[in-house]
Amino acid sequence: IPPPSDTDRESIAENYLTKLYGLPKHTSSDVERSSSAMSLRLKEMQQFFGLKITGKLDDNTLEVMQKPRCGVPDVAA
Amino acid sequence: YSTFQGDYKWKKQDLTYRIENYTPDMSVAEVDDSIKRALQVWADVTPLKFTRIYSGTADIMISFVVGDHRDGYPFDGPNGFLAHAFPPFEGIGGDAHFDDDERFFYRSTQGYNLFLVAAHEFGHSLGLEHSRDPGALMYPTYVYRDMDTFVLPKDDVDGIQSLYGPNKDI
Repeated sequence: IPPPSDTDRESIAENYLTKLYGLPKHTSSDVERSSSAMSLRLKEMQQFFGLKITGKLDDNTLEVMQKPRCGVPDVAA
Repeated sequence: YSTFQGDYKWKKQDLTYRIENYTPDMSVAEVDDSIKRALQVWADVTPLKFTRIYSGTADIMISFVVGDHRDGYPFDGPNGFLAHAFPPFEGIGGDAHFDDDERFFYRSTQGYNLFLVAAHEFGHSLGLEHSRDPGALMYPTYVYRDMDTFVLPKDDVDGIQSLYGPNKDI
């Protein structure tokens, strides 16, 4: 199976963080704020799972995002 | 461990559950046994008692559903999200939904063990949030364990007893 493309990686992360870490739904008119919000949620997620806290979508973070899991959010909704 | 912020715990110790439908992956007896064992995991360490009912509305309504099942939290097909459950409150609170696009099993190692997934979800039904402890049952990602030798990890015992106290009969 080929590794996900950059677009797929972003899509997986955005979907994951929207459903589980309260990331607001992306709007194309506010790309900069969305990027900042995504980095913040990534840090939260990385902290939760004991990953290196970078705020960036690295391979280890993506690997955790692709594991089968419970659909209840990890942070209070 | 972590509990839901707010007063999300049952105010009674005798709770009811109802299995609304079945997955085709397993026999009815296997689903019944998996659910019963999963609830017993929590009953063993608390004063909570679970009684099955076959009609009407139970505190914990259990169903196998796919995709958008109209609770605002659609499932996503095979893998990804396996199940979810709501913390204790009136109405949908306590209910557990299992994604029937998954392949659940009883003892085979193919797919996802329903007992383990259900035991995790019932932790939510009783008021536990996800734990950051990778060894905890309430850790968010699925990890296979043998259901015959399963022992509720200490983190989960501490969590549920912080809400309901210990089982004084044991």
